[in-house]
Amino acid sequence: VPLSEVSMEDESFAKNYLKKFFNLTEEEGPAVRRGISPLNKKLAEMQRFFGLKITGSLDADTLAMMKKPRCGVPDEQVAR
Amino acid sequence: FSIFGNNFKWQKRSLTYRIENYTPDMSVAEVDYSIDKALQVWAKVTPLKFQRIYSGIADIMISFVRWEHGDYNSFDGPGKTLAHAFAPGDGLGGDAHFDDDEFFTFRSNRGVVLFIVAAHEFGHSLGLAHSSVPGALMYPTYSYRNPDTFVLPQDDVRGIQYLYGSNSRKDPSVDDPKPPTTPDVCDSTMVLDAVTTHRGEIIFFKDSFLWRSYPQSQTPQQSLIRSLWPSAPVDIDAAYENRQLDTVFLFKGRKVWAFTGNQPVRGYPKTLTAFGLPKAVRKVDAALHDVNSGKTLFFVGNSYFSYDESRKTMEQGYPRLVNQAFTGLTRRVTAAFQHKGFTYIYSGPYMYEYDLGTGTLHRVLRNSYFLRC
Repeated sequence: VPLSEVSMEDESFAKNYLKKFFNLTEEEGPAVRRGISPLNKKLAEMQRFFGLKITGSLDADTLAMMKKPRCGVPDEQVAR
Repeated sequence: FSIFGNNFKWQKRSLTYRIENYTPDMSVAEVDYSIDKALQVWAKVTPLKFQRIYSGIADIMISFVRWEHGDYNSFDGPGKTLAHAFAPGDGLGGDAHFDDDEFFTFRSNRGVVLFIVAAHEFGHSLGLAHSSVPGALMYPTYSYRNPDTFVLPQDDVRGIQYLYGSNSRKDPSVDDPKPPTTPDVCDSTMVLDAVTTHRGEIIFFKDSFLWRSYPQSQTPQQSLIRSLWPSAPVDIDAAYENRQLDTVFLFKGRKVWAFTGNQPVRGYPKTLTAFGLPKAVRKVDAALHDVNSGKTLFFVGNSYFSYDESRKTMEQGYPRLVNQAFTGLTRRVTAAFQHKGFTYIYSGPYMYEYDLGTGTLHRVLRNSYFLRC
């Protein structure tokens, strides 16, 4: 399900998830207009890490994985 | 496995831990036992030793807290984040915090098992980061495991021994259970437990794992069976999809579970007799639903039964011998499914492609044919 059809609530949940666990930084300036947005890039990274279908968009499987109970340590070495 | 970094590990081999407070969900003795057992998971395979202290600062300080609790890493109420821990170091380094808005249990899956969560967090306390191997203890998401039968998976053993080496104290004469590994789907000798279709996917089962293959996907998506169906059994015997009912049936021993999407169907598990099989049948080896006839074939040893789904009765004249209906099939059937009008029957490491209507054998393929290895 492409991002545009996802509820605002789910989109915000997904963004917070990617910020917390995959070091998504705020999207600003022209970089967003050129190429893949940081959000889609991080979605693809997260999908690759969890062995999900790599779509770069917030599909049902990806959202289901995000909603699973989990450890609070980031999956990308932000801690370092 | 992955680590926080080479300098994120303890230089000493004897570490201290302290339980600062307790969750009201479990007795003090249960918490003490779960924490000690969770540390022993790592001690067992490394030179590390853990000593409990009751006051002062320990290397690993353990506490049950809620929401904001002083480390700028707030918890979030019930569900979602269950706990977190810090990489080895001074101060917060090594400490583990458990979100006391969760319901922790000693071994039941009515909540989250403290032992499993703690063992994972102590992996972080010792320097391991998250693993992307489904089934690894250090995989980020929680899934229920029976604490009484838990054995540290191979990926985690490799990770912790990369940091600290193996357990030199171990008595070589004592045989430890082999660490479970995540099966390699492209291992041509692997015998699958079951295969089924479901909503356009093909799902392959082995041990506690499944692989979902989409028509558009490059590689099948591997995960734990229980991350898709938490109440499903592992090490199943057979599986099939009834498309009219939009339901997948999983067989293990005399029981049958049913799921639509990722939801369990009410009233299941049922017994094999609910599918017309005689009481004497204790397990089925494979199940195949024939879309054309609406019959489901149950393979048991060298024979098979035919169950009429619409009339919900076993057909007369069964069981029959498998090799009478399927030319070339001389060994036990291990899995079966239909795809694009062809019937695929797995026997050992091979897969036989049949036209079910005529029983004609078209090809003999390897097990991994659909797994895009």
